Amino acid sequence: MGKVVAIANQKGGVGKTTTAVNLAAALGLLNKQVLIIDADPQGNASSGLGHKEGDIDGELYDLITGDRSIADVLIKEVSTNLDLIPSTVELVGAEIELVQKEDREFVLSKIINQIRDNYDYIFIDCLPSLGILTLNALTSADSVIVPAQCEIYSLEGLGKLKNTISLVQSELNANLKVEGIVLSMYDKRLRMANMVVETIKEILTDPIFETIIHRNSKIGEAPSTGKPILLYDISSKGATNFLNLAYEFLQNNDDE
Amino acid sequence: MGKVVAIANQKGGVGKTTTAVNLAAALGLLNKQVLIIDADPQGNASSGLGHKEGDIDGELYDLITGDRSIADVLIKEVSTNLDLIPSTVELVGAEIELVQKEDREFVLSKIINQIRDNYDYIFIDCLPSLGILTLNALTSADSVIVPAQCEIYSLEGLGKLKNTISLVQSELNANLKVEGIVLSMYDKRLRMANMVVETIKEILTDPIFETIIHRNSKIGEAPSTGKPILLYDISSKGATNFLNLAYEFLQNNDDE
Ligand SMILES: Nc1ncnc2c1ncn2[C@@H]1O[C@H](COP(=O)(O)OP(=O)(O)OP(=O)(O)O)[C@@H](O)[C@H]1O
Ligand SMILES: Nc1ncnc2c1ncn2[C@@H]1O[C@H](COP(=O)(O)OP(=O)(O)OP(=O)(O)O)[C@@H](O)[C@H]1O
Ligand SMILES: [Mg+2]
Ligand SMILES: [Mg+2]
Repeated sequence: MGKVVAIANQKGGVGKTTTAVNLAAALGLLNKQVLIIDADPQGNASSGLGHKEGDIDGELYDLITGDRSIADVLIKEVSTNLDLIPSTVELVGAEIELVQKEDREFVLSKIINQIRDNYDYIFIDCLPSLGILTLNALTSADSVIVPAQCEIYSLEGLGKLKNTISLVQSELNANLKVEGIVLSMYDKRLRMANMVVETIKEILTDPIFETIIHRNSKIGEAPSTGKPILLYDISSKGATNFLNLAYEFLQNNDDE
Repeated sequence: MGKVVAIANQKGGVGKTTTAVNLAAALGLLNKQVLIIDADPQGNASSGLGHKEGDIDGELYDLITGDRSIADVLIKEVSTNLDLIPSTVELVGAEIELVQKEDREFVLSKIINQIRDNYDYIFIDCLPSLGILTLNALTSADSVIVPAQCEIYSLEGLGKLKNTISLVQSELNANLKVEGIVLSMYDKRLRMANMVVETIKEILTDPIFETIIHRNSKIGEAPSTGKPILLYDISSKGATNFLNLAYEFLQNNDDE
C-alpha cells in the first residue's frame, strides 16, 4: 500500500513543484515505484516533466468530475519508475465542482485509493492556497512535506499552515503527519537565511530535513527541458541535494 | 480621481507583494497620495509595512462582509503619504462570501469608489490565484502591473494571465489596461534569465517596464523590519531600482 505525501505551503514560489518533481524522480531512480499528481492549475509539475498544456488529453480535473477513468489520464514513465496524473488550467473549475459535492474533502482520496497499491510513494504537488484542492490533498495524505524559503514572508506563513494541518488532523484525517520541512533555495551568503533557519528551528516542533536544498541555477534551468534535475545535470549541486533528500526520506520511512 | 492599479500574477513568489509595497512607498516619498490594499489572506503587504496579524483590528474582509466602515479599517501613514487597508487570514472567508453575492465581481470596486478621490494612486496586492478575489481586483482596476520572474514556470503562466485579463476586459471591465510587466529578481549571471527576457519580449505585445528589479538581499531583509526598501536601506541597489520604477511609472502616466 503506497504512502501518500502532500507537498504543500500556501506561500507562493517556495519550491513546492521543484521539491515534488525532483524528490519523486530521485526515488524513481532509486527503484521505487512513484506517482506524482499535479494538483495545481498552473500545471508546473506536468510541464516540468515534459507535458505542456497543449499535449495533455486527460487530466486530474476529468477524474474529479468523473468524466474519465484513471487509465485514460495516467501518463506512464515520464521519468524512470515515475508516472504522472497531469493538470492544466482546467483544474481551476475543480474548486467550484468540489464545493458542491457532499463529500467535498474526500474526492481526491477516493481517486487515489483506486491506484494506491500500484505505487510505493504518491506525491501531490499543491497550488499556493489553503482552499478546497489543498484540503483534498491533505485529507488524502499520510504525511505532508512543507518546502520553506529562508525568508521572512515564508516564515510568517508557516504558522497558518500549521493551523490548517491541525484542523485537518482533528476533523478530516487523523492519520496526517508532518514528514518534514525542507529548507529550499538556501543561500548561505544571506544573513537573513541563517536567521530564519534558527527561528524555524526554535518555533516549530515539526521535523526539519537535514538535507537543505541550495539555490542552484541548474534547478531553475531543468524545467525548460522537461527533465528533473537528476536527468538534466547529474553533476550539479541541485542533483546532489535531491539525491540526498531522497535517501533521507527513505531512511525516515525505514525503506532503505 | 485616483488611478487604481492591480498587482497580479497567479504564479507564486514572483514579487507581487515586493512590487506593491515598494512601488507604492516610493510614490509616497515622491509626494503622491497613495493607498495600498492587501487582497491576500497571507497578509504579507500588511506585515511588510509593519502591521502583523496580531495588531490588526479591522481589515478588508470586514469591508467585504459590510461589518465595518472604511474609516474603521484604514491605517493612515504606514509610510510617508501611504495608507493601508490590511488583511489577515480571515480574508480566506471572503471567497465564500463573494461567490454568493449577486454582484460578486464588483464588490471591491464599490468599496474603492468610496475613497478613490482621496488618493492619486491605489495599489491592490493580489494573492497567487485567478479566483474571485483577483477578479475583483482586476474589475476595480484601471490597469494591471504583472511582476514576472525570469524563469520558465513564470513564463508559462503569463499566457494564462493574459487570457484572464482579456476575459475581464470583455466581460467585466472594458477599461482595464496592462500598465506593464515588471521583470523581478533578475540575476544577470543566469543564462536562463536572459533567454526568458528575450522570449517575454517576443511573445507578448504588452509593455515591459524598462526598469528591471535585480535580485538584492536587502529587498528580502526589509520586510522583517516592517519598512519598505527605500526606508530600510536607501543606498541599496533595490532602493534605486524601485525609485527608478516609480519615476518610470509617473512618466508613463504623464504625472512627473
Ligand atoms: N533550489 C533552487 N535553486 C534555484 N531555483 C529554484 C530552486 N527551487 C526552485 N527554484 C525556482 O524558483 C521558482 C519557484 O519554485 P517553484 O515553482 O518550485 O515553487 P512553488 O512553491 O511550486 O510555486 P507556486 O507557489 O507558484 O506553486 C521556480 O522558477 C523554480 O524553478
Ligand atoms: N528583487 C528581489 N531580491 C531579493 N528578494 C526578493 C526580491 N523580490 C522579492 N524577493 C523575496 O522573494 C520572496 C517572494 O517575493 P514576494 O513575496 O514579493 O512574491 P509574491 O508574488 O508576492 O508571492 P505570493 O505569490 O506568495 O504572494 C519574498 O521572500 C521576497 O522578500
Ligand atoms: Mg508550484
Ligand atoms: Mg504576495
